[in-house]
Amino acid sequence: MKIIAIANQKGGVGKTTTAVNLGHALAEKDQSILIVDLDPQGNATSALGMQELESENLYEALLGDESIVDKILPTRIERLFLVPANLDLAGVEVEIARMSDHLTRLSKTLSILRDDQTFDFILLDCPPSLGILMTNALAAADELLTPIQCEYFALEGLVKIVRVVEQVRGSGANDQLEIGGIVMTMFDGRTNLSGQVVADVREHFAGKVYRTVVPRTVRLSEAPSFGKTILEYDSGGAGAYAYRALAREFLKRHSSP
Amino acid sequence: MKIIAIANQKGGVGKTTTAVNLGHALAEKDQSILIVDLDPQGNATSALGMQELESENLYEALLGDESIVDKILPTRIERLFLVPANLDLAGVEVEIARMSDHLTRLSKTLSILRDDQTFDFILLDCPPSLGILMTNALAAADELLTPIQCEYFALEGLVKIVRVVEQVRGSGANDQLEIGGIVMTMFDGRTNLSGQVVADVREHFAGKVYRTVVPRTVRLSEAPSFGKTILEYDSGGAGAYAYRALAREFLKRHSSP
Ligand SMILES: Nc1ncnc2c1ncn2[C@@H]1O[C@H](COP(=O)(O)OP(=O)(O)OP(=O)(O)O)[C@@H](O)[C@H]1O
Ligand SMILES: Nc1ncnc2c1ncn2[C@@H]1O[C@H](COP(=O)(O)OP(=O)(O)OP(=O)(O)O)[C@@H](O)[C@H]1O
Ligand SMILES: [Mg+2]
Ligand SMILES: [Mg+2]
Repeated sequence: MKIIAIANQKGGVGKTTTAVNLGHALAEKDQSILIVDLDPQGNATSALGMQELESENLYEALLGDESIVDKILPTRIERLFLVPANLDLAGVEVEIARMSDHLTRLSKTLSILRDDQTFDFILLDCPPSLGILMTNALAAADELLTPIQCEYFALEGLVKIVRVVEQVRGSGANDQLEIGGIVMTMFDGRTNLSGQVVADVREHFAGKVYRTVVPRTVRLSEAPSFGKTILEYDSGGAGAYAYRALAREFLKRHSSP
Repeated sequence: MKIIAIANQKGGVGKTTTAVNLGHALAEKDQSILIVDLDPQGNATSALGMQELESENLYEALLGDESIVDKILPTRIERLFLVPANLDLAGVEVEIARMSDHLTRLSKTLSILRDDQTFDFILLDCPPSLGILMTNALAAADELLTPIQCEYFALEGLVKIVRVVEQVRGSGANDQLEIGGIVMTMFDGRTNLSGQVVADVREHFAGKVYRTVVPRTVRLSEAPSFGKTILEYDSGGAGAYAYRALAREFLKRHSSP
């Protein structure tokens, strides 16, 4: 069982889109997947059409008053499960900040799932921030999967996330943490910028960058408004093809020797 | 003098692009403008080509150890000034959380500027979050300017920001706060979704929505990599035209009777 934080503090780079669609593509390949929505916006929750159920969230489980096991909901998709989120989750940051173990609350909350091996992978959909929910995700994760848009600010953001990972490692909260993989998203063939950003990222991060590049497609931007993953909404299109290819590459990197 | 928070907790919707380009367009129209970069990513700082100067940031001023006046830097653009940001700013959230006045630190920091009327408008470029830096911006602002992408998640985000504004008003931190204006960004004529989102937003928020719609253009996504505003990088293009039109509308709404 591996815990993967899908994180990039830069906003709108495709974190939720990757969590939901990679999650579905892995479930399609017989993996048992839990997506934990750590963003008070609850986008992963609504992308799976489950916003009515957002009454459940991590708040009490993070404070230790309830078990995370009671917050896990099945989705329409076989082998894909979700811990939903809603706006109340935003209030937990101030509460956690005052606790002595404010960096490792999530790690403790998730530890029960490490022991019972129900899931092959737990995907943490992180909010766009450098706040407490994000640092908790980094402290709990085995590795980071970082989506990055093929645009300028995203490139700058990558340098910053490397620094944040070093800070989390240095703090002792998680000395195993590393950037496991980088996924290029929203590639737009019409602009030179996309090609330049991909070349730059491959030069600096070489083997960490997945070969699969997710194109910018209208279908991917439409799918969430129907509460469907791209594999449900447009199974034969370029978006679904890219996320299935990403799932294959992901499993190759994580298959136990 | 008015303090405008450019805020939307949804990531990647064009907050920084709007802060920088509206700021430049207003300065071009003889307004004296201060942009305060409240995002530890420091995107407004790098969009203005000032990342080398990011050693200055709000950290000490927010804790009351220094005055914000010492953090204000001139930009290349006449009448446009900046308080830069860098990664250290992320650490201030935990510090502020422990203070009794954790909601109004920024408001106190900015109060010196309210008294001396150097600036016509102060634009706060907010991080994509519901954390402490964001709530501080909402408590300090006279009104909110909310950029929203013409995509599904952005629409959902608008409902949430209305709730956050009500919470800030209810907390007593700022009972004047209101959503002043909504700007539609990254409009892409190729998709039906863009048109639907614009129609939906206009139906729910009527007079608050600016008539100007900012189109998705390659030039706008390229400009930050040169550290230039769109008015410098592609002054005759659709992006610069849209932000100049937005500045005209903005001034009409804010001209004193
Ligand atoms: N490859 C793609 N092609 C077209 N649109 C996309 C693609 N990936 C994501 N989108 C759209 O772009 C927007 C941003 O994506 P998403 O919400 O997944 O990013 P995020 O990083 O999770 O954002 P946040 O920082 O707010 O959490 C969404 O409206 C989404 O539907
Ligand atoms: N109208 C537009 N056309 C094309 N690209 C745009 C447009 N507006 C913004 N962008 C690009 O989209 C990305 C997101 O924009 P921006 O960084 O301004 O959003 P933001 O809301 O400030 O993000 P964050 O939530 O991370 O602070 C950037 O790479 C930017 O260059
Ligand atoms: Mg997201
Ligand atoms: Mg920004």
